[in-house]
Amino acid sequence: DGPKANAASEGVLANFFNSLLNKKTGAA
Amino acid sequence: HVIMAEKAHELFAICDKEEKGFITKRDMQRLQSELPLSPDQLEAVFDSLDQDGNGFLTLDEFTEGFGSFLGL
Repeated sequence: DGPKANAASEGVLANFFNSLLNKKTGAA
Repeated sequence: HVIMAEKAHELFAICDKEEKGFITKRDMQRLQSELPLSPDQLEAVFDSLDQDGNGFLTLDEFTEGFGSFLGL
């Protein structure tokens, strides 16, 4: 797993946290 | 840092609906209907957050992942 794999999983993580944050603000 | 931890806790609670104190892969897959991520992506997120790989994602692990997402 090189830098490419790390970058990919970071993107997915960012997507995950952003979605959760959106969901939270959307529900409030 | 305190605010970050509080935020992490709020997001953790969205995943841990039964308030077990940890998140399992099953909890993660349930989010599929609520978040725009595929099952594969949710699994990848879980695996990268579950640092010790024991199948239980604790609030500490979740908070750490959230912190690195924020660049802390």
